[in-house]
Amino acid sequence: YEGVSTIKETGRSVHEIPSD
Amino acid sequence: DSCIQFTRHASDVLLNLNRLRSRDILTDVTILVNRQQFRAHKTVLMACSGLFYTIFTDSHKCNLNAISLDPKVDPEGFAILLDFMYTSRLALKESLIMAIMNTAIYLQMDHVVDTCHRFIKSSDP
Repeated sequence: YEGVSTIKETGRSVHEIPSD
Repeated sequence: DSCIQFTRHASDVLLNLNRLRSRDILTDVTILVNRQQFRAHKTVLMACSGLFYTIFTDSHKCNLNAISLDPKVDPEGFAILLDFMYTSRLALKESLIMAIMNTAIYLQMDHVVDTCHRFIKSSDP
């Protein structure tokens, strides 16, 4: 990723599996 | 060109793996510690512990669905380390610190052992 600008995304990245 | 880095991806995935563990979904091994049983995912165990890495990379042992640990291993210490593997949080209770450290030595979790050493040193008057 050298030379590629990186944008930070701070939100959830995947779905949330329910606890039960 | 640009790249989007999801900064909480690792912790989001780990949270989901822990939810799968708590619901016993796709857990593929039972760890027996004295008389207590712990269900877990081999991939998570071997990603966190040198001992489990050695066991599950051995072609004769990788298909085992139950592993008995040394009877000297403390189940409470093991439970804390298993929670750490799935949460990145290590609950260092003073009353259990030696059990946790000895279990971490046995499981070959060197970074946790170092952390326990530092915790003991910092608690020592």
